[in-house]
Amino acid sequence: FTYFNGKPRWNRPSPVTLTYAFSPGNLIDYINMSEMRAVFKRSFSRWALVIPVTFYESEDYYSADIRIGFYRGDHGDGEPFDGVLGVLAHAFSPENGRFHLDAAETWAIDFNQVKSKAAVDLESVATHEIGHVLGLAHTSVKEAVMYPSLSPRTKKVDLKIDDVEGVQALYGSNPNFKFSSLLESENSSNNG
Amino acid sequence: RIVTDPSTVITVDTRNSTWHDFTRFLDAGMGSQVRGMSELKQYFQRFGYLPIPETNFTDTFDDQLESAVTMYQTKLGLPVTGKLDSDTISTIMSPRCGVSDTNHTLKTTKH
Repeated sequence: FTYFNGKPRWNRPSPVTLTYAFSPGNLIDYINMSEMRAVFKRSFSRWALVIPVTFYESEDYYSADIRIGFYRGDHGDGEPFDGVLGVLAHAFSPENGRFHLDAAETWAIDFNQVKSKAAVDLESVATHEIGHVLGLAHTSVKEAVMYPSLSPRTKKVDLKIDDVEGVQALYGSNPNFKFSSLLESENSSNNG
Repeated sequence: RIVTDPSTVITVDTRNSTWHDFTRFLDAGMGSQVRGMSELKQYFQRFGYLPIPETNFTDTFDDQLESAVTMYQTKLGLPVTGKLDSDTISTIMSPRCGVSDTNHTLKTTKH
């Protein structure tokens, strides 16, 4: 795992509470909001399981700590999106909170429902970008969520030891989290 | 036998308009000149492997590009060959996160 320059984190009294919200005018119309909310809730929960940080969805986009939106091309932050595939999303380091996804992608929640060869798993990308929002940069561990690339029609949502150790070095461990559960999960997936 | 539902016909081209033709650089080595290699250099600049100030990239595989390839392979957990081998080209062409791998350019402070 690696960090952004200066190792920024959300510098608040523990336990840290962060709100997130969806940009009202920058969403995609083929995924309904209840499904979208469920995907992001699961993605945030994975990180919340391992660190003492709690995430709440807020209705107030402008005051939320983490602001999520889907954008096309040049969307004003100096990091234009490039159409289908290529760059999928980006997020800013703490305590900025901007979380942008490329609206040009074919975002999928269930690959059984979306047949495009270019479909990208929304939950995998969301989980990765939340890592950036929390302060993790890219890792060289291919199996980890924080590895920079993701093939189309691939799901990678489970945090690996590299991801967990990285984020826990920033925020500490969730007292209810046991490393043994992660090791068991990794071993079973390796053997499977 | 599973019959394909006509509504599931795949119509989207999975190639990225920017990076799909990077296969032409496969096995290019030091000193070689391949048309469009400057785009590959822009890719490496974009993700933090070449210095930002450079703007007029040439199409020549030079020392700077070799260094960028080596650094990329190291950072991405690939076999470090310093060459544009198939593993490296394939990884470069994969869809990815827009955050830089080294300079971490998306690090503005909260407004």
